[in-house]
Amino acid sequence: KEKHKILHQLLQNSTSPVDL
Amino acid sequence: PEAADLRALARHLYEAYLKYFPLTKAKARAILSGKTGDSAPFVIHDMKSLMEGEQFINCRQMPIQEHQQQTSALTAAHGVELRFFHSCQSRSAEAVREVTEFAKSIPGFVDLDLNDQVTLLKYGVIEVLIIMMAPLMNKDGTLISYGQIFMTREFLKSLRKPFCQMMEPKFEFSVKFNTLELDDSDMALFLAVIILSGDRPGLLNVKPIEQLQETVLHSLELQLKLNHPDSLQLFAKLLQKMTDLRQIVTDHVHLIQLLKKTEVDMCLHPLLQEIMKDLY
Repeated sequence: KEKHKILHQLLQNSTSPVDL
Repeated sequence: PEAADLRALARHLYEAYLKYFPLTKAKARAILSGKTGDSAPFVIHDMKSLMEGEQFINCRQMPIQEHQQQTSALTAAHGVELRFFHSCQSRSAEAVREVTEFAKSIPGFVDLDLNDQVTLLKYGVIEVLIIMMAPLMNKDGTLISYGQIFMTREFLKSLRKPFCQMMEPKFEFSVKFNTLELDDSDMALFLAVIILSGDRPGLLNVKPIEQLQETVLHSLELQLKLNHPDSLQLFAKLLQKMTDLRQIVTDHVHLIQLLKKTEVDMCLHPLLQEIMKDLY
């Protein structure tokens, strides 16, 4: 999970985009 | 009723595509053929026009102050290529987010094992981004920065090594791919097929992915028959492109890994780093 932290966040975060 | 379901799926994916991807093929082709009235793109064809055009690049992604700091940090010798490469990375990271949202809109995708969703994106996203470049390209250059800029192929070829080698394979692929004349509604289905590839390394539960892909493949086949009745074997030709695509991605990732080793000042965007780590 740690290896793909941002991808996990992008997949689970349905409203606000992760700060890229 | 089955055909009606397949048509509904095609419509749904097309709507999601329009929702998440800001620059459609229809719009890109209008810009490239000069059919947008007075809003012609700014052309970058040499270092001078690159400097002039830089204000367009990244204006959507980065606060000005941060951009200036990064810019000044990269003004050493050879800085131009690295700075431009940095802008490309920011846009790519944003595009990964768009593709993720599109993937989530594929019926059944979010019900897959979360680790498999990650694997499908990790392996599929660069393939999707390369396919999405094709509508922005012609034999002479490519639109960048949401269609505001046209960068010539000759200029990209004139950059120092290995930067000059990065885009040429994508041009060669795109020029051939564009002869298939897909439109945005065909593209939406094709992108979903790519994302739902059941042979990605490390997938935990392949069967539901293959089942989803099969439905989308049927929808794509029907779509192409209806939308391109005179284009023989278009479905088969399109599926063959997926093989070429994997080779392009493998070469691209190797080139980035080479850059990471040879360019002292290069920093890779954390999201792209995550995707490319242990990829091929």
